[in-house]
Amino acid sequence: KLVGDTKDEL
Amino acid sequence: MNIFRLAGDMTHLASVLVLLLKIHTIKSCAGVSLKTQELYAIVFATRYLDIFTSFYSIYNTLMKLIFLGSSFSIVWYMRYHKTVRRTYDREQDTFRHWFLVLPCLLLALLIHEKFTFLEVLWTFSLYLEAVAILPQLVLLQRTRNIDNLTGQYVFLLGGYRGFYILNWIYRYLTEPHFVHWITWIAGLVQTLLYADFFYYYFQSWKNNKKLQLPA
Repeated sequence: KLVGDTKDEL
Repeated sequence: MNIFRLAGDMTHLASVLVLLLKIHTIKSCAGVSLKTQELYAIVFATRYLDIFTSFYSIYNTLMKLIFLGSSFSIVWYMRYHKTVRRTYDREQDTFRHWFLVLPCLLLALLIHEKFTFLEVLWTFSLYLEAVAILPQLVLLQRTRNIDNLTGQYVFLLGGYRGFYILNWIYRYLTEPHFVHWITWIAGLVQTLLYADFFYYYFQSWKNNKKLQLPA
């Protein structure tokens, strides 16, 4: 889910 | 990572560095809203709680530390530094920003993607960031004389969210499952709040006159 997740955004 | 998001992060970084530079070099925070800075410190504190639990990339972690460090040090300067604190116009910066925190918290408890502690606080930080600039915009309208560093700060801050909207459009078009209504709507509301500031900023820049916001 991390790939499509916005959690990789600041 | 795409060019829009990188441009957004760099613009956001520039906005906090412009502000820190202003406060550190001229030892003055005239025209800067402490309320907005406190709201931003809360935004970063509640958004980056996962900094210890989930590692995504060096860049991601480094930028989180920079944003946390800069927002808290700006608040520290404005509250406790003997010279800077005297230049804070407390009478003008009267926006009751706690009235922004509670509705954002309630909204995050109602509308979120997952009902977990981290996710609710992360969603809260999105809603709070959307409105965090309000005390600063109110202060700018009150003090009317906008020195160009504060104007640049608000301009860059608005620009960063504008780049993020382009980033979300790009990711929606290129990544099949990338749909995040909460992030998109909060980000759009935030950018719209800057719209009138942008209008007056460009007017003053085009006519090469001092930036004056209407009362």
